[in-house]
Amino acid sequence: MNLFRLFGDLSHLASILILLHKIQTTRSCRGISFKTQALYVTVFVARYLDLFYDWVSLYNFSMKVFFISSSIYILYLMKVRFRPTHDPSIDTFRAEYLVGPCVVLALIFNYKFTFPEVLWSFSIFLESVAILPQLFMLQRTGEAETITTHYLAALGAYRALYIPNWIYRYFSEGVVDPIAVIAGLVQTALYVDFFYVYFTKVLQGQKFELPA
Amino acid sequence: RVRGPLKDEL
Repeated sequence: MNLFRLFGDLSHLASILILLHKIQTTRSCRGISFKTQALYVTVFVARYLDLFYDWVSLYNFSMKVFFISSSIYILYLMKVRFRPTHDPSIDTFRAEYLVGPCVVLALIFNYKFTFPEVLWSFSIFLESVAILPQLFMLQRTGEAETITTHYLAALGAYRALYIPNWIYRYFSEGVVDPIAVIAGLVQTALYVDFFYVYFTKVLQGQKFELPA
Repeated sequence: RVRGPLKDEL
């Protein structure tokens, strides 16, 4: 474990806590894409089911349990508890256009053609694009609550921090995971636009608003 | 260099 990865994971943890805090305090899931959240549940379940048969560490185990359970809890909050505050008419990105190609990619690119490995690859590819419905929604509405932008910033920071982590591991441990690295680079690139507005507006105390 | 999945990552 290096500091990049530790802070990356902590940032990921923070992003989920920020999202939960936003939903609980505003008693609303306005501005949050249900599709993105549902894709994250798919990602976590597909990747972390190994927690039942592969022991890595207590840290790894607890994080996996937290990510699976919190993402399912968020779906519950959106679909049941605060259902009236969720407006599906602006959450229009076609998630099936993401899932389909990721299945195909996972069947082609994997480290071993076994069910758990293909599932693992699928989760890596899907995670890299799971944020698209959320970013698309932001683009469509052209604005976001500040707390929602903090959520996205923490999530983007988590991805960005994994890149120096891989570089570090390549040199210190001699290991490289090309599938995770390529998917991770794509995923981080998707945040570039968002981060530009976040740094130039939100962190200067202005509202997150996209030019018309 | 070892290529493969880093299963200790989240």
